[in-house]
Amino acid sequence: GIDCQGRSRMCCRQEFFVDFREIGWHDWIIQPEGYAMNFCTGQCPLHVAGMPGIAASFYTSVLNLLKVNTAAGTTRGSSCCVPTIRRPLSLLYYDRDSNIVKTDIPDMVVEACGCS
Amino acid sequence: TPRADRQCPACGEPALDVESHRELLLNLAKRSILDKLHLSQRPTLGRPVSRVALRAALQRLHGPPQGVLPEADGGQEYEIITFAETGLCNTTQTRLDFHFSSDSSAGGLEVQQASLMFFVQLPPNTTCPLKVRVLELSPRDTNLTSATQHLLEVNDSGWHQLLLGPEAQTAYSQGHLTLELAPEGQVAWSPVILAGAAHRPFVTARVRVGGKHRLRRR
Repeated sequence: GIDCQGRSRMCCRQEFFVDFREIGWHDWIIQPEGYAMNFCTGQCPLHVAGMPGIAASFYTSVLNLLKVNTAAGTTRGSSCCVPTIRRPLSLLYYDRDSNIVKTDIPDMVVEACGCS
Repeated sequence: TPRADRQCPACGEPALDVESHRELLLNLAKRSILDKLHLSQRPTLGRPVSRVALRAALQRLHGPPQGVLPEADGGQEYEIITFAETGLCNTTQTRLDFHFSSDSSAGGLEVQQASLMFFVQLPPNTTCPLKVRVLELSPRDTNLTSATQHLLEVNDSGWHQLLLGPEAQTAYSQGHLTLELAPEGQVAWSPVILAGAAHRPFVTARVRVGGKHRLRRR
């Protein structure tokens, strides 16, 4: 996947960190100190559709271009910049009865983005 | 999801200014965490645990192996630490009360393993058979009766662990567990079960939400 930088408008992963202290949640969430949520943004031209992380081989690009040309006029604009790899977020927190809970919430952190 | 005009929302230029965009993302993050933890709002802490107790409890526990991801086809797993509230406490017995969360006692919760951790102080070079009774409310009155009991051989001063059996599942379903620790037989001295901040007894449980339901359906 590609991380967003500069003025590129192609599909990329934008880092976004939620600091629990900043939002006043540090009193009930013991660990970690924040949540690296991240999100996907950017454009997905049709010739990169179906290429997770964009950086696919030359052959995949050619195949996708052929696919686009064949399907032109029927499926225009249906490709989205979406998460392709995610990982869980481990949380250690107090619940409402002051029990301490540890859990892994699946699919919370966006690791990489690509065109659907 | 593509919009009606076939434009993917993630592909276009942000329609909001930077501050509103950030506010939106923060709210999304908060909502997402609360939803995944099955909470309608952030908990407000009624009975905060001291940092010393928390540190002691965490040091006693072994975390899951690093790099192991939760199983994709099961329910979400939780590890829960519940600190005891000591009730009746004298040289011959100590009673411990545990209150589990109301959301833990909701249906579909499967206790995979639960154990009691407690700190015993013994005179040097002594051993002590210790009886741990699991008490439950009898159906007709409010008296506590002994449901099951475990016998432990305590050889040393320090932290001790007792694996709880099926009674842990019952306790989590009912939201309450009462244990009684007492030395077995006639002993010239009595062990002291310490319950101060750094030695506060606790129950640790590994539970799964939704696992049973999925298994039944399959």
